[in-house]
Amino acid sequence: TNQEKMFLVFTEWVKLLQRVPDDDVKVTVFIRQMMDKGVIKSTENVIQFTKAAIELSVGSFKESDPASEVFIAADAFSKLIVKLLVVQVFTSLSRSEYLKLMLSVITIVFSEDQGMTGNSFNERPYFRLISSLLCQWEEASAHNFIKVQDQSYRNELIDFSPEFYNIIASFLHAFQPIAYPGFSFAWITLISHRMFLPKMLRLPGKAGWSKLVLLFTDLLKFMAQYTKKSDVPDAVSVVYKGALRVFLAVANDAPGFLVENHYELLNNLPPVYMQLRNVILSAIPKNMVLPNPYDAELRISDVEACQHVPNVYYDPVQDLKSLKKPVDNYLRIPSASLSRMVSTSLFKPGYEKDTGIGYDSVSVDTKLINAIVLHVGIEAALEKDKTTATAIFNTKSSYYTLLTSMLSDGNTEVRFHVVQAIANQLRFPNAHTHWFNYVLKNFFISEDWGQDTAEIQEIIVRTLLERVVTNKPHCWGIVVTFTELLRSSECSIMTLPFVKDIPEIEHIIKHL
Amino acid sequence: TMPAEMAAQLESSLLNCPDSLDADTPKLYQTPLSLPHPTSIFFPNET
Amino acid sequence: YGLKALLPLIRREDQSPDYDPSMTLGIDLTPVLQSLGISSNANGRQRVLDTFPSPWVETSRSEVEPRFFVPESFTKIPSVLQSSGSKNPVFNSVQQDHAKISLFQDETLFYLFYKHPGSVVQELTYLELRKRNWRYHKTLKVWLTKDPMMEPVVAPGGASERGSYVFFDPQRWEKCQRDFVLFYNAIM
Repeated sequence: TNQEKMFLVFTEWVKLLQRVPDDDVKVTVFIRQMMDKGVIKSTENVIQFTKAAIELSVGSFKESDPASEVFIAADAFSKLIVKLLVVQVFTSLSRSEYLKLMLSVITIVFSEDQGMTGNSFNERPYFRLISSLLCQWEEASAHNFIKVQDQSYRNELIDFSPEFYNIIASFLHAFQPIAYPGFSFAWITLISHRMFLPKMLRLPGKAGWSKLVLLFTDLLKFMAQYTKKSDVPDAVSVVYKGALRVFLAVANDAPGFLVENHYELLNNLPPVYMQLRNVILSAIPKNMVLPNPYDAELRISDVEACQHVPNVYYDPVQDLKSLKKPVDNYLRIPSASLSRMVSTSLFKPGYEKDTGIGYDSVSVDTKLINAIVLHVGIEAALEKDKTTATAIFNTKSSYYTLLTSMLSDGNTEVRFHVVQAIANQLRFPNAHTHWFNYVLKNFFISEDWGQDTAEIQEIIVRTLLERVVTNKPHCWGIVVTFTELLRSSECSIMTLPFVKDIPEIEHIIKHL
Repeated sequence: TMPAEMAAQLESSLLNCPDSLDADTPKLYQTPLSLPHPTSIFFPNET
Repeated sequence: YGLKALLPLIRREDQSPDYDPSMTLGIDLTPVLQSLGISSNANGRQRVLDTFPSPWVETSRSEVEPRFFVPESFTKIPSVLQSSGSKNPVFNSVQQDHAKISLFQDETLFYLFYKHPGSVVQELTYLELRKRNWRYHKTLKVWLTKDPMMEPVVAPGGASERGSYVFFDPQRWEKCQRDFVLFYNAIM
């Protein structure tokens, strides 16, 4: 049958690659013959051939004895994919479509295998195929495809390379743990693969960042979904440990990625992962030296870096949806009706399970609250650059009063999530940290809350305290803000009833 | 709560978790000199 | 939403089953950072993702080959290893190339011996080093040769000798002189 012919051709390819180096002319002749004989001429045959190759690669893995080279066929297949992408001239199909076609066939076989065999599915051959594909592509693209003589052709491949990584990212998005739990650990290993993650972080023009945020979001959503308070399944806690190491490595190699994408990552991070939250929010731009946050002489307004507006890669205004107009109109011309419209739109249609510290469900739209708070901060920082600092560092400014109204109109839950959203902006020295530090300090000493004062103050203390009792790293902005409150003469935290009532808390505050 | 079927799949994924050897760069063609050869048991067998 | 919510986290003694502290308050990250090769001093910021073996320590049991480029200057070196003209020097096959092994310096032979265990090239380097009067010590697993400056003294009974020897230390990658009692049955 046609398929048996495909099996035969692929088997010959595997044998050939074991006998000659892959840059041997025989390899190119073999591919030339595959084309001339029509093995990969039509789309239909490409599908047939790919199906045969992936089935043989997986089959030979399952049948080989573990001690031997179980990945020979998978490695040969990944080499073939790279060769076909490099040596072919693409006319009817584009190079991207060709790669997507082959990966789609692999996805179908992968899905059937995963679905059919239940728990005896083995992720390793599929992992190896993609891992080797990344390694072989890296080798082919070394020195900007130096092995390709024709310059115009080289340029075509150089332009395609970012596309290659984004296509791989798209298929990894399809393979995410919530969709294919049997592939979870291979998946985490692939998104952090040495030939993938550094590349996606450093593609020119941040061309890989959107897909990378998507993949990290997939991971965080999976963890959020299955991190219940008490019995976190062992496998999920292993997932967490892996995620923590990956984020630490990203914070070390490419802190700018976390600095610019904190908003989206935190929208999907389970709030119980307080240390992981600190890791993400503590990322600071490379080469930035932090002033000592415990320095009693430190004045945040004197810190030069606080004049600079940090870049936010994904503009939260896109998440404001129908509230964009009311919020922006309010910032321009404040009115009670607009602020009420904002405050009443913060609730979700129903309760949603969410594992937090001290609560199990959420009835407010935390993502919307995060978006409003950060959007207001971004607009405030821009306003400061346009006009003067006093325009926004004053409790009468619309930026400040919008947040105030969200607290005074809101219930305890709203207040909690608004203060959390503000605390998420207290990071390294920048214009947002500076402004939100101002906001939180004034929230704390304000007399305008009436009988809600104690509640709002307790929420502020709790939000800051939970971030400093967590193991390091601690965010510079959090430490500076908390230190100022602890030293504040206007209001001594130690005397507040909600502190005195709980000895352990009182003891910690006194120690701090 | 994670369905039992899903928990089992996640469990089997953990058991089959690829390690750094799986992630290493493929070596298809071994030059004859680097082919396996019965060397003395006293020789180091790790690079 | 207040401070009481933090009590289950803070109270160490009756660690409530509610939260897994290693994920909420987290852990001391020092060992984790060390396992990643991230040094604490900020300026030593060495990139780690390019050689990231695996997300977990338990599955990172071997190094992985990072991306590397063969610099232009390493290719097309004329007349090295008897390569002609612009062709790259090759050292691949036992038939044609094994004689070239006598062209390598000692250090290159040591490198090939330690880098390619259990392979033909390890055997070839072993034979070549012996030709150069190096001897492999079976228990120390290092190569040694007599210090030409001094004749060793054979012990009565002839099973060993005491003298001054030059060892090649693969950890420090250098030759070093040592006084040593050499048992003849320990070398090969």
